[in-house]
Amino acid sequence: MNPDLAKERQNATFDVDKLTYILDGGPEKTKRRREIESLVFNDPDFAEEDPNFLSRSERFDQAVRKSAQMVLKLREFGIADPEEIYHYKSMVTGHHPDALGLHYTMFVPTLLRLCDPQQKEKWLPLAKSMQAVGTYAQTELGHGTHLRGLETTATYDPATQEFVLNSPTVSSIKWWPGGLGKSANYAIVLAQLYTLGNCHGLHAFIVPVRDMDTHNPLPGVVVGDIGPKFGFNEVDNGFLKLENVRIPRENMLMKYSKVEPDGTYVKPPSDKLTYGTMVFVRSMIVRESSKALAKSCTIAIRYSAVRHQSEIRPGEPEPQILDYQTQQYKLFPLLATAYAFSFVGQYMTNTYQRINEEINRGNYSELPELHALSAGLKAFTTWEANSAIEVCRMSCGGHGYSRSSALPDIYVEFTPTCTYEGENTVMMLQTARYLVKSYRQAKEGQRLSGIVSYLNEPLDRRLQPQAV
Amino acid sequence: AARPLVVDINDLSSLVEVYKIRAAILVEMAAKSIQQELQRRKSQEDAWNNSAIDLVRASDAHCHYVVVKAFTEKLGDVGDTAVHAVLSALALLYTLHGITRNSGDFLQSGLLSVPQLLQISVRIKELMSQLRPNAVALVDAFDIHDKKLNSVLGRYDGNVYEKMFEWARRSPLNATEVHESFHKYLKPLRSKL
Repeated sequence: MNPDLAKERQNATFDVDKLTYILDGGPEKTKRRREIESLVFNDPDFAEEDPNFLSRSERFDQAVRKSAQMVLKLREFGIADPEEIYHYKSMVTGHHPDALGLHYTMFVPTLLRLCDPQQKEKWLPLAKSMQAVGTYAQTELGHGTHLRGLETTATYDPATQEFVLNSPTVSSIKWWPGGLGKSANYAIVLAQLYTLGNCHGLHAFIVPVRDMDTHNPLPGVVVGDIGPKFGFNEVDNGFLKLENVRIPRENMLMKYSKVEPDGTYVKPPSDKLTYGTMVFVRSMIVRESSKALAKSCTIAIRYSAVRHQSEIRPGEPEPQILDYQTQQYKLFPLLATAYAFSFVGQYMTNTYQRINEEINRGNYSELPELHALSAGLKAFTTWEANSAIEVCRMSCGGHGYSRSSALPDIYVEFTPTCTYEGENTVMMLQTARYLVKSYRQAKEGQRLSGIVSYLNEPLDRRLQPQAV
Repeated sequence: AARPLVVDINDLSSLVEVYKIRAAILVEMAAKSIQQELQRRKSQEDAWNNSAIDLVRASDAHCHYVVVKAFTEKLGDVGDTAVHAVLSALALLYTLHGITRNSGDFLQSGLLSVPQLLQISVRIKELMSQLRPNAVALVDAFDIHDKKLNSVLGRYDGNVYEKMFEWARRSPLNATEVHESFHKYLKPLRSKL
């Protein structure tokens, strides 16, 4: 043990484990989390080459191998609780994304959310047995967060009771979905639905993209990897061009909205339901912000306790960098932010689960608030965490630039959160739409509920700054 | 009349109130900006776009209030005195630091005075000194396993330099003492110069 760190730990004024229990949600959860970690770290099947020393193809190969192992092991150990699955996976993948991540975080949850009972019966077993390895294809080369701008079309043909999926322009080519390039054989494609000459907006369709045996692309499907990125080397983010591909009517996810055999369209109870999975993922991203920040602060603060540099008082030995006020001013507010985001992440998760239960009971009244809260907190926390990771990296001086520090990896794997699942500025504007609407309702005398109820309070309250 | 709000910069609940009113004021400013645009005969869409900066600021302030509120409420669940003390210091640091980074909002809306802002800067320095002895313990509490952290700099045992040297030696470029480029390019270059 480095003597500086040993001394630091002796100086602590509180019981570290008790704070860990608070972060985990109780001692039992901490115990179970540590058990899951040891399952992974003591498993020789997860031994790996340092990805920093591998080519892109070798990294991708190693990542898919580990992902496949993970599926088998989760089953072998009977780990079924979503929290435990999430933790097991994050231990296996480390700082890097899971090669098959979108299959679990978007494809399966969307099937669960948008399939009617018959469709669930058909698709869930295929997805869980990995016969169908799926992804979620929404973003296009020329269109991202603004969903109404997406151009891919799904035109219903009542004569054959099929949908014809097409990428009408280059800008409509599906672009970025994780796993789409080389891994997935199915994609949930978001497309503008046309039936009986009318457009009914975005809907979700299950589209086969590769042959289930040979894994070759199917007729009318042009699919592949979009090439190297800033990070995410382990993920084959892909492109998908559909050339009048026909799929059966049953492949439209019809829990909420439907197309009858004759082409009649049945509206959903709320047009926000199609995006339900994104709301779930955004609320998860809030927690990712706190985790990325916790990792970065851990590295920067431990290293700042180990590193000695220059002098504060002439003649004295070189002090620890952490004794400089400037270093503290860089890192301690970020440390406080990591805790703040951990607790707001717990609040977001609890709020999501509470409102989602209401939605499952058919009560959609709080969906707009959930949508606004998850969008705003996702943007707020990822922007803050993104710049904070860079501050932590630079606080480590030159060694923060070495990949051995892990800070470059943490940064390049985290920074996409500011863009995917809703570009942050657009997210903030979506939250603002809800805030302005609530403000106007308050002005008209309506009693607001939930986190925006403060907009009912009079703004003309006098403030009495405390005498300094 | 609304009762006056006494702003005590050491009292988290009164600071949460300050963040809440800041958010409300910025939401009102954004809504009024849209209204003004509409009165200038702009369409709803153009009025919205011409107020977008205010709208983003309002959302940011709203989210900031949510985060500060959640942190403060969490303290209510903490029973252990020592842990409560260190988390309270962190919560106060987060809240006060947020004010210094957005001081314009708080001054412009009359929520805080200039002398109070100066007092906050002093308070932040005190809080950092107060937190210094617990800094490493606070990151240890995240309980991130070395194999997950995968960082030579952030190792739990702090043996940074030994491990960094080992790591560098394993780099593929060091697989041979002399890299092939020497014989392919540098040596021939010498004979031509």
